Amino acid sequence: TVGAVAVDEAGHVAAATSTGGLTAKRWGRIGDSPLIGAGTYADDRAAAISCTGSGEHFIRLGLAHELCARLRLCGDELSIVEQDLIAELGRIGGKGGFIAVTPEGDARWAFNTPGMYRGRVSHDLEAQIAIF
Amino acid sequence: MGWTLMIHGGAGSMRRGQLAEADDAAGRAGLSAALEAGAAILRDGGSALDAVEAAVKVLEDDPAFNAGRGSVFTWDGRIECDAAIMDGRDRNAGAVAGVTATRHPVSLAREVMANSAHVLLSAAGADAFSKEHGLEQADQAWFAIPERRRQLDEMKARPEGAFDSGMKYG
Repeated sequence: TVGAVAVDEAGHVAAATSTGGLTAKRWGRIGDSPLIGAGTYADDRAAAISCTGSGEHFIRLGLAHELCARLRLCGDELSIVEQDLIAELGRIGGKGGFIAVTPEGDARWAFNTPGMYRGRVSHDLEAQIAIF
Repeated sequence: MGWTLMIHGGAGSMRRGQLAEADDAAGRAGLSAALEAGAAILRDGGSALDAVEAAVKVLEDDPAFNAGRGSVFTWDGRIECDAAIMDGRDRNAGAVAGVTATRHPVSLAREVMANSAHVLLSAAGADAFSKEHGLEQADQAWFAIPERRRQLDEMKARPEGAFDSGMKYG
């Protein structure tokens, strides 16, 4: 699965996610990526988020919308919400991670796997690439 | 107000020490190219929506990643892609599932968002929508790479591993 989140100079956010799914998937299985609110969500009142990992768990948590809702309704920092959600994902047996950015420009990634191919760049930060 | 772009890309093995140098380099090169594609738009004052689509399209074309070209195989030996896009300005959204013939599934998701009354289209219907709306088409050979076929063969050789979390997540 691949994905991107961004905030532009006007303070608008967007998210996109794309995937080939799981190797050897059957029965018309669909994961979280195309499900708005599970693997992908964007709302200028909160954040944009794209997820990667064991999709069934992201669907059960409604993770992308949950993150945005907690930011919007609870007023918590992104760093707090992301740690809560990655812990919650782990508690139900889910693996993977997500990237999120707020309209204020706070941008973070979180994952509970050995690594996640990831990168970020901003108006005042050179491109950073990491795997582990 | 500044701009920020973040990306992720699933590419298979992620065990430190088990990732081949060439795979490591391919992954990093792909991520760099995707970042630059999106950053170029944001740097020029473009929209977040255009930037995320541009970044994802680069990753979809890169066989190192499991999306578009380089997607994994289904049990039946086909490639079926899913994608979604969402605009934070108005919570407009589009998505596709199980599409087989659009080169950039994320652009098809955007077309669903921008030029249909729906949010999520699937399978044959989504393929037909793609053709009708003039999205760039690609045949299954475009998406297929030998390593993903090998992974399918490995998975089918041990059918108890119907869920590939062991392979993907270590």
